[in-house]
Amino acid sequence: QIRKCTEKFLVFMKEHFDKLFAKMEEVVLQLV
Amino acid sequence: VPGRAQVFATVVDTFLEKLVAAGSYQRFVNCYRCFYKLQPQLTRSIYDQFISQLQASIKEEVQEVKNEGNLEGLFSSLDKIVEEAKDREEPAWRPSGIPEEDIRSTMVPYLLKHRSHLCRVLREKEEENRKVAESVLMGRNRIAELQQLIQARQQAWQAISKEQQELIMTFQE
Amino acid sequence: LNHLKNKYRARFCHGGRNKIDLQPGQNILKVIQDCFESGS
Repeated sequence: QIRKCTEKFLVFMKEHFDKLFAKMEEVVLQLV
Repeated sequence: VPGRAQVFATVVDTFLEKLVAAGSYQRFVNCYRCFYKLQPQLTRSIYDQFISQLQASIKEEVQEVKNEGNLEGLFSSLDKIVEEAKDREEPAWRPSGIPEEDIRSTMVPYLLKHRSHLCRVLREKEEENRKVAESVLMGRNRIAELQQLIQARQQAWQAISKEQQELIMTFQE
Repeated sequence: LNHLKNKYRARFCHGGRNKIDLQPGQNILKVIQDCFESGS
């Protein structure tokens, strides 16, 4: 049950991480 | 205007801030609902540890990338280049699309400058050689003069000593 | 990290990214916040 919860949380975190990382890359490319 | 290094640091901090906002405690509890019901304090401390380790490892990773690429140094030199180019009106040089043209346009001026440098050095050397040759000739002339002087002195001396012999002969007779 | 590098070139080269117009004197912190806010 815990593993299922963890996978759910991690999938969610990874999605947000990728989205935010892409934004960070964009901003670094343009401003730095 | 903040330098690139500062902008980069701000971007990374904002990234972390948004990441933590996304992975909120609420979200965490939603995922671990049953566990949370059983152990709310433990859930909280696990969440806090997770978030602080996540942030620490991301910061560490970014710092490692910065050290590897010497980004601090590069950011400031990039700032300097942009600063220097501020008052430049016309667009910076761009490749013409004909590589040999670009090579020629950069190499020819340099090679011409180098050639004129070598010509100047050659002239200086030739002048130096001329001076040295001149002083050698002068030295030779001086030697020839001195040899003639020696010869003349020697003949004069021989003449005198010959006369001296004759005088002695005369007195003896 | 190779998968990042391959896609990176495509991302870096595609022109149509939403240009961040930085007005002189604009508060860069705010600009960065907005970039992360903009839901794209």
